[in-house]
Amino acid sequence: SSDAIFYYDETAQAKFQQDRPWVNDPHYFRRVKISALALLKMVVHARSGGTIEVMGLMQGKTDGDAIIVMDAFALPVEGTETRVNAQADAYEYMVDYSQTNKQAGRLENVVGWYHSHPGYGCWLSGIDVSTQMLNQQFQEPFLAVVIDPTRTVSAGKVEVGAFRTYPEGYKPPDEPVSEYQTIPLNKIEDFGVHCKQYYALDITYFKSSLDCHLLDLLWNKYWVNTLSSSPLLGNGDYVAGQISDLADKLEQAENQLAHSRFGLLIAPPQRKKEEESQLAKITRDSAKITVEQVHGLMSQVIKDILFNSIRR
Amino acid sequence: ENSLLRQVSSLLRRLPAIESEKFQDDFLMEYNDTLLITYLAMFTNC
Amino acid sequence: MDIEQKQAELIDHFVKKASALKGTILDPVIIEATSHPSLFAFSEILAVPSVVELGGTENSGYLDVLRLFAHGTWTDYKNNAGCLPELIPDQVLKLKQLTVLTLAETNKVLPYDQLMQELDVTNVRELEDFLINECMYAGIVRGKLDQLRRCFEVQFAAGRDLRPGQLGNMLQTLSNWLATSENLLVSIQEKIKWADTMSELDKKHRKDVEDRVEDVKKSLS
Repeated sequence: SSDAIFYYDETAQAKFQQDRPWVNDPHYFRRVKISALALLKMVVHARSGGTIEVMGLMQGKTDGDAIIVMDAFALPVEGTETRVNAQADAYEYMVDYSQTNKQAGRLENVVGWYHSHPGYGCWLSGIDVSTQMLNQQFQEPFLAVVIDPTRTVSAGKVEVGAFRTYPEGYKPPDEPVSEYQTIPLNKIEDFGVHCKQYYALDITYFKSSLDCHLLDLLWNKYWVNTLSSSPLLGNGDYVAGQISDLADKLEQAENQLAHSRFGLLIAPPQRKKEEESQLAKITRDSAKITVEQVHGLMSQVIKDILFNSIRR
Repeated sequence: ENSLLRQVSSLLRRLPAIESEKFQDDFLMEYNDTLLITYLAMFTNC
Repeated sequence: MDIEQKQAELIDHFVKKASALKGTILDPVIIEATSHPSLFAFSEILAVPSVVELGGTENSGYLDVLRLFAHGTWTDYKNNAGCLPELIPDQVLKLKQLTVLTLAETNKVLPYDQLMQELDVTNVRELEDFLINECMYAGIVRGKLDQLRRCFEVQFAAGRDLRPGQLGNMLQTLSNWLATSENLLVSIQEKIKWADTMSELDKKHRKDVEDRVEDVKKSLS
């Protein structure tokens, strides 16, 4: 039954494409199911890009209000945040790949694109929003997935987000507060301006019985590598960047506090709350950085006790 | 079982995994750096 | 572990072969076993009754060779060359490989000078060729050759046959490791409990402060 999800019903998919239920409801798609294989490929590709943004496409199908991502493939483009339409370089590749897939018996269509935000969190920038809006105009159903490979390493879990944009001019109802994430100071404006233009979908994962078996074997092979690695050593640059960003944010908060020193007496209550929440955000960010460092140190200390304190 | 004994012997021979003054120095420095970050974070909290 | 898997079949083969033979006919089997490129363990062959029976006979020299290959080194052979049969080149190579394993037992960092002395090698190039071609490619050791500091850093070395008296030390080390791991687990559990307790106390304190702030606000208004 766990493998039933892999069955592709061409007729049902064609009918879904004809019905187009998403046209009347911008919030139609609410869930994303990503296969273990697709997730692994995306994360490995994102990690291989280092500090450079990479992108790729996802293949899959739909199932009611869920988009199911079965597989993913990388595109030969880089630096997706530095150009308006990085995808344009890879159109020929995309078309060739899709055609070859069909010839090989792979029936799934492209259902979305993924790209990486190394070190600055899972959200859609202005360029991403306009790209996704364009995709949703001409290639529905389409999904945008963002992966942060750097935070994946430091947090010890995959940092991934799946998003869909609202149509131009659509005013969304009040959204529930999404999970807080640290945004660096140099990206905070880009984040804030466009954050209301898209919404996040719930992500779940699935794997086949063969995937389970293969992943178990992979774990047995790679647990030594996993044990030997340390986020303290591997992510030093990222942590230094985070601390520097925190210092900048603190300075900014301090300046605002200084400017409003006299204003505090006559300031409306809302401004005070804003400052508090800015400081509260900074506190939360510093706690997150600290916790990740402490986790890294704990694992180093435990490994030292287990493997270095035994004398023959 | 001789095969098992040889494997165990080979494994135990790898302990301690690292034993050098340089490693101890680097390890303690990293330890102190992390504790310092924690300390600074406590200041930030306050 | 790979070495053991590779030589398990060979050990079986030679044990069966030795079990079926007796006396002088065992000599070629012993020579074949001690010169085989993939066999580095000889305890099982030493335990075969027909091999044990070689002791005290005119063929006891080959039994001594087998014991040498099980526990000894190239230096041991040189010191007792008069009492032992002459070794063929393949056996000499095998004994030198086993010597490297013995040296790696005591030290993780093996200086080139010590290795050259123990292995009767005249220059560094020859030593490095030996270590790379005969030891690392054979899979019996893994390590790094540090040319600047003239040493071989051993990361892994296959296990040799156990000498009498080694088992006690191994058991002691394993017991220490087990005790350390158990203590570590207990410490981790205690820390988890402490963290939970502190979290509860913090929440309670926060609630008390908030309640007091509310009370003060009410009394002021």
